[in-house]
Amino acid sequence: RKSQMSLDSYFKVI
Amino acid sequence: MFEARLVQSSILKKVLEAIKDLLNEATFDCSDSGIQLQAMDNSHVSLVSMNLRSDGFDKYRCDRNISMGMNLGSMTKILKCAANEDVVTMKAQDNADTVTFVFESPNQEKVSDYEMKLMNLDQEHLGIPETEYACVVRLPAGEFARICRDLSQFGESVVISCTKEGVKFSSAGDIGSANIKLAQTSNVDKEELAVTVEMQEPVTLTFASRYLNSFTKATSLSNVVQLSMSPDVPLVVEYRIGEIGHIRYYLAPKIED
Repeated sequence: RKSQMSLDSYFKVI
Repeated sequence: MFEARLVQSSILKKVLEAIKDLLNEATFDCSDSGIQLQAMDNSHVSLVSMNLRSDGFDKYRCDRNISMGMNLGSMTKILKCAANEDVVTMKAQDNADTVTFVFESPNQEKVSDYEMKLMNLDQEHLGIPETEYACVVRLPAGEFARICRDLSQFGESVVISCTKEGVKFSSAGDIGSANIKLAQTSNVDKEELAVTVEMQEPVTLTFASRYLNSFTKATSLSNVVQLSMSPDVPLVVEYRIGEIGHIRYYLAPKIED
């Protein structure tokens, strides 16, 4: 089973 | 004062078509260098990053940086009022709360202007690190759209596997499974028909087909699409916008629990 990652885990808010 | 004139209003229509599936509203950041837009969809799974360079416009003036929050549904209504061959000009005063779209017919006999209210959008900008991708695939944009459409019938996910031989797209679900393999084009006569792979190491990643399908709304902007992938990082799907800029979509992968 795969789960969808969020972009928040990869890119930082600036 | 901000003013940007584009002889081909169809470019702006296509750009809007390419983003309105993912976003309800977006901020257009205008500066001396051009117009930029960066926004995530509500679920923070995908991000749209668009750049239109000022030198790609037929006339461009931006005295002070302005950020214009636009409702994309309203903008779509307005751009539907432009004929494809119309010349479009976007205008706004400094600190304005409206933007004006002026459409001129090629013979100048019909001139329309539409004023749209701007929105104050809370916007989070994301820092996207410069990344050397393990695989960069270029393929005809129409072919990619077809593959995404065909595979979305099978399952919610599409697995993209890239090796030096080519790229494979797979999906599986209740009715069965599907695999589409594209080999690298051996001799390239026309670049827009070629499939090319630049590979440092093979990559296999899984993505939600719904988002891939949304990205293909940009197909009319470019003959070629570029997919950039590295293990465990978001996919980048890039379409060039003529000689004026690009639209990039970032999509977070699905990973094993």
